[in-house]
Amino acid sequence: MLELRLVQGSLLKKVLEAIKELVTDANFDCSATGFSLQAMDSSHVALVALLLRSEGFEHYRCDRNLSMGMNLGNVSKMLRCAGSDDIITIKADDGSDTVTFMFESPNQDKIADFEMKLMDIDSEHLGIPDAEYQAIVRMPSGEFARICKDLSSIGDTVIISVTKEGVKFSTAGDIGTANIVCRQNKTVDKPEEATVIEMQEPVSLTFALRYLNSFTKATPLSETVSISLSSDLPVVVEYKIADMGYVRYYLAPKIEE
Amino acid sequence: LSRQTGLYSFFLLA
Repeated sequence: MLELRLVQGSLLKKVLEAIKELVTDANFDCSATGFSLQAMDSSHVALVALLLRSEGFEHYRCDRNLSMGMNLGNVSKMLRCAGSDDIITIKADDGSDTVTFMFESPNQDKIADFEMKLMDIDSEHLGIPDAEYQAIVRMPSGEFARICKDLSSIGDTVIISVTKEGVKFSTAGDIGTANIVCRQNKTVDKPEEATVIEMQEPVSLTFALRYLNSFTKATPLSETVSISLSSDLPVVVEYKIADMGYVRYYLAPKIEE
Repeated sequence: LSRQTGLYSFFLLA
């Protein structure tokens, strides 16, 4: 028996919007730790890892570990029927081939339940070791989204270069080139507006903008984003979900031939 | 020219 009640149901709506472009079908794993997902895009170039910790739910009952295969487009269709202030409860019985999403309006005057068929999905879990990154950039998530969007109108790939002075995003295309430098800026009124660079050594890596733009669908989940870079690893783009967990995206770099 | 690498070049199946 599984029963997860989330008063801030809008979080779940935002999570689905953040991952459904990248991944079509995925297994949601439920354990005592929390509600999680790890899935790669169809080309095995990008991976999304979601964690919503059990403590973040108002009620969390998960009698045994459960893996529920879902089409994310269909989950999104169901969750779009929930109001933005609704309380969302996810329910499933052991051995059942369906999951139920229950939506309650804040004053309890409207209760809806949507039952969705589960599917069998062969999931490929990657072991992702903890790593020391050469550079970690924290910046406003809206700024990062704007940069990715702007650069993708010029080129297909971005070179992200980190030095002590700042982080540079560069692209080149048929019509010309573009460089955007964000300097370290800790002295802002609000911490979420800061750009902070933790650097062990300078690093420069190339990535496909198409994927980074897809990651920025998570922008509504967090005011800030962190970008962790090492020359021999996929980049990690992390959006923290307040008090609950995170959505992390991993993207394999492009390498000069 | 740059070549797109895949995640399997970096991570192993768990």
